[in-house]
Amino acid sequence: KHKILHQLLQNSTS
Amino acid sequence: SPTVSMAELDHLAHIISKSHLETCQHLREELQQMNWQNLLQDEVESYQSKPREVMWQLCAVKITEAIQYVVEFAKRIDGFMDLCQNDQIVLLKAGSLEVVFIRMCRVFDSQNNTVYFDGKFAGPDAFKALGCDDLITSVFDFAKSMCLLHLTEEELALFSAFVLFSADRSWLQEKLQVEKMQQRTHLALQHILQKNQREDGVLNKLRCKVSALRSLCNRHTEKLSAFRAIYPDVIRTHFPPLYKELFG
Repeated sequence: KHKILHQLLQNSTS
Repeated sequence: SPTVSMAELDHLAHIISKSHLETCQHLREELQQMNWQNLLQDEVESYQSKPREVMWQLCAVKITEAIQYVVEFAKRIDGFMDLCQNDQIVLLKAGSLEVVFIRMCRVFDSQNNTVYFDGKFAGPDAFKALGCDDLITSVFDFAKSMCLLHLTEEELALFSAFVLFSADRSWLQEKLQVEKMQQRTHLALQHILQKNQREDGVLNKLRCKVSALRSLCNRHTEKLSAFRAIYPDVIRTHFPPLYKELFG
């Protein structure tokens, strides 16, 4: 659940 | 209520404003350079004659792109990343589309009632194929009413953060912490409005916008459900995964 949101939140800010 | 110094409010306003400017997808100057170019009549007709599901998919893609910038906006606010991940997700699920609607006034031409979409400025008639004229009209009316407030980018940034940090969303685990951030953002917004010598009514008008935003998002969900009932496979196979995660 919410895999992509998790991923987006964990990626360092670009 | 917490005691926060003016310096702290200025700092918070600065951080939020910076995050907003770094993640606002379209610079106003960039759009001005395009001379706010409107769709030609045959381009409007071409959008109108698209199959309903194709236009829905196009809009889902555009909304998802805009939401990705909002996620980035949130991430650059220290207080947001200090929340537990459950609450970050809850706030984004509930608030990211609301922030997209707020941001829409930056790319909205009040005089022509058009919004920047897919490279040019489009009026409500261009979205006819979606089959939700009432929602589209409300979204345009909302953008127009936001434009009438003539907010600066800093005020817009703070209002966006205030909406994002809504402490009354369901399923928050650390409600108090979100509430604290929302109060601080509210104080910072109030402080900046006073500094900019805006009349007291502006803050009240912005508070009213909060319920308008919720109503728009609820209606988006309703329209999506109605669409899903007819085209479940289109959503499953053609809609952006993030859109499905947020609104599915």
